[in-house]
Amino acid sequence: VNGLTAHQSQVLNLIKSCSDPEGLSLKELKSQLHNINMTTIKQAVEFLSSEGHIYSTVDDDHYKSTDAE
Amino acid sequence: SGLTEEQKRKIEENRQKALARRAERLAAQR
Repeated sequence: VNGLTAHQSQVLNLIKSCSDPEGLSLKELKSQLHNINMTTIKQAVEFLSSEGHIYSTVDDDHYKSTDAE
Repeated sequence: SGLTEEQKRKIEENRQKALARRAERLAAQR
């Protein structure tokens, strides 16, 4: 629908739903996405970042969504 | 929040860059 794969959409939705000012960490993403391995999560994060859907915050491990707020 | 001013500044900078990338991608699709 939005040009994203199912995995990319899942990752984006979780990052969107996080209200923490630091955003969501890769570790937190992994703990909530049991069906996706870390390599796939990192690839999705990289893609979403390159498309401007998300951005890194305090370090390259934490992400927030540009669609939030 | 527990963020320093420097961290907040960096986060906002990254947000602006991401918004610019997003706008660029959307423009390219049209």
